Amino acid sequence: MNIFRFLGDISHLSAIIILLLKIWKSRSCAGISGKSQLLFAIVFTTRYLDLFTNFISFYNTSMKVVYVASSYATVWMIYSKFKATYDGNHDTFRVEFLIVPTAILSFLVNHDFTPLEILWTFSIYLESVAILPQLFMVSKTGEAETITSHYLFALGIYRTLYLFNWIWRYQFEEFFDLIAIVAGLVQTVLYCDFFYLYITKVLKGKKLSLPA
Amino acid sequence: VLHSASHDEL
Repeated sequence: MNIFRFLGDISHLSAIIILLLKIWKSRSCAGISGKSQLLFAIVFTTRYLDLFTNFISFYNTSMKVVYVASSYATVWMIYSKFKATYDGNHDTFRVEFLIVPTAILSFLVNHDFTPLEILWTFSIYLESVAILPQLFMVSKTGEAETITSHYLFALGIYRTLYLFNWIWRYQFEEFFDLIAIVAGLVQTVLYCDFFYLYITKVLKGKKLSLPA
Repeated sequence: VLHSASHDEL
């Protein structure tokens, strides 16, 4: 474990908690893409299938349980508890264009052609594009609530920090996972224009509004 | 080495 990975996990966890609290407290999921949250639930489910078979550490197991539980809770709140506030008209990204190519790619490019490894690879590829419906929705509505932009910032920063974690691990642990690194780079690049808007607008107290 | 066998990251 290194500082970049730890900060990355904390950033990821806080993003998940920020979103949960935003929806629960405001009793509304306005401006939130249910499709992205569905994709995240798929990402965690396919990545943590070894939750009960491969014990790494208490930290690892407990974080996985929290991620899976909170992602399902978020999906439940959006599509069930507060579905009246779900803005389906603006959440129109075609997720099949994300799921099918990443599924095919995980069969073609992976470290090991076994079910668990292919599902792990699929989860890595899917995670890199899972935020697209949410970013698409923000561009369609032309703006996002400030709390939603904090959620997106924390979520984007987590994988950016993981990039530094992989540099660290390559340097000091001879650890190198090309699939995770390439997918992490794609994931981080997708946030770039959002990062720019967040830093130039939200941090100056303005509302995040995209040029429609 | 392409990757470590065990996926020890979240």
